[in-house]
Formats: sequence, structure tokens, C-alpha cells
Amino acid sequence: KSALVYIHELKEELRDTQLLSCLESLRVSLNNNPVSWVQNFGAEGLALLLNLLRRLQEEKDEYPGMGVKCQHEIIRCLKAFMNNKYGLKSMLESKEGIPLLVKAINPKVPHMMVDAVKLLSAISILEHPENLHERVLEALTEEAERREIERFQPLLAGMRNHNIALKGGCMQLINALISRGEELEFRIHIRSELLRLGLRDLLTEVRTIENDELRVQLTVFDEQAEDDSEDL
Amino acid sequence: EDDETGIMDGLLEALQSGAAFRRK
Repeated sequence: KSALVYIHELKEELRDTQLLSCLESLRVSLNNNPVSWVQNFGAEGLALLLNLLRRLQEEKDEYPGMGVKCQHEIIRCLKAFMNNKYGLKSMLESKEGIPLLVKAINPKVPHMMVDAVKLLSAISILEHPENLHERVLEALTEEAERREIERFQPLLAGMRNHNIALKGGCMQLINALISRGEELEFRIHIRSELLRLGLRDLLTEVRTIENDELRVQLTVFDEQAEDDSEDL
Repeated sequence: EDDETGIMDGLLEALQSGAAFRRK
């Protein structure tokens, strides 16, 4: 379908299976079409996706499960949208993009949370614009304040989950937030906060798991901690 | 390039492999 047709469908306020079907089709189109197609979908299409994501996150499902499936499909659409310079720039320029991805960090929905934390990790490590990791951290902090929880509590809950991909994704985001801190004091502060909240015990458990992806993230964490300890 | 895809794929790959964290 053309980008304009999807924009029209998203404006129709479809629900449940119709909405899911539309989003699945949109994801395929965003993944497979040239960048010019994504540009036609553009800022208007992005805004519609983000508004829809926010609305779904605020709703309680009448039929539990379908709303969450649609939320996850939107996250997949955002990943596809961001796979080019134009889409990534548009997402970073939007006010709601990062906060809504942070809201998708929900340990009760592991598969969606994996995608959300990985996208936030990717955003955090970008060098331009500067200090995106601080924007991500700010969004984590604001969401936590709203929910009256510790800002890293959802990430640590994700690490407690049996889902290996989720453990790996959470470690990626932790490593990304710490590694991009230019000040030693910042890196030590974040690391200390995480360790105080229980990361130490979680890492002990993760070290016993034989998995290449986890091993990579553990090595990154340990090496950064050691370097910072020496610098201190 | 402006018309290339794969930016996010590349970032995710770099995160997974650890290349994203190698000190320059």
C-alpha cells in the first residue's frame, strides 16, 4: 500500500485485529520499501504511530492481550522506521519518541521489553546529536517518578526474568548508559546506584549462564568498571 | 548515505557484538 493509505488507516482509529493487521502490514512496508517511501510516511505517519502507542499504553484492554500486541507491533514499526537516516533523525526530533519507548519497558511483556531496551540502547550510543544517553536517562527518571519506583527497577526486573534475550538487552542498555558518560563521576554514580539496587547479585547469577551474548555484555561491564576503578 | 537503510540494524549489531563499547 502507499504511505498515504497507511496514514489514512491510522487516522480511522481501527481497533484490535484490524489495527494489528494494519500495523503488521505497515511494518513490512517500512522494512522493505526504499527510504523515499519512509519519507512519504514521514513526520505525519510517525506522529500517528506515537499518538497511537501513547493511547494504547494509557488504556486498559477490554480484551487483554490485543492492546499489548498492537503496542509491540508499533515498536517494531518504529524500529523499521529508524533504519535509515531520515527516520532516525525524525524519531530523535520528536518529543515523545524516547519517553514512549521508555514506557514500553514493561517486564510483564518480555518480548516487547527486549525490543524497547535494545532500541533505547542504540539511541544512547549515537554520537550525534550529543548526550542522547542523558535524554534516555532523563526519560527513565521521569517515568520512574511518575510510577513512584526506582528508575532502574524495571531494568533490574528484566534481568531477573528467565528470558535470556531480555537479560542481554537490559545489560546492553546498562552498558550503553554508563559507557557514554564522559565524566568518571557520572559513570561511578550510575554503576553504584545499580549495584546498590541489586545488580551485584544479578550479575553473579548471569555469570553462571553459558551464553555468548551475555558473556559479551558482562565483559564490557566488568572492563568498564575496572578501568573506572583504576581512574578513580 | 541518505537513501541507505541499515542504520538501526548496524547499531543493534554493534551493541550485540560489543563493538559499540570498544574504546577508541
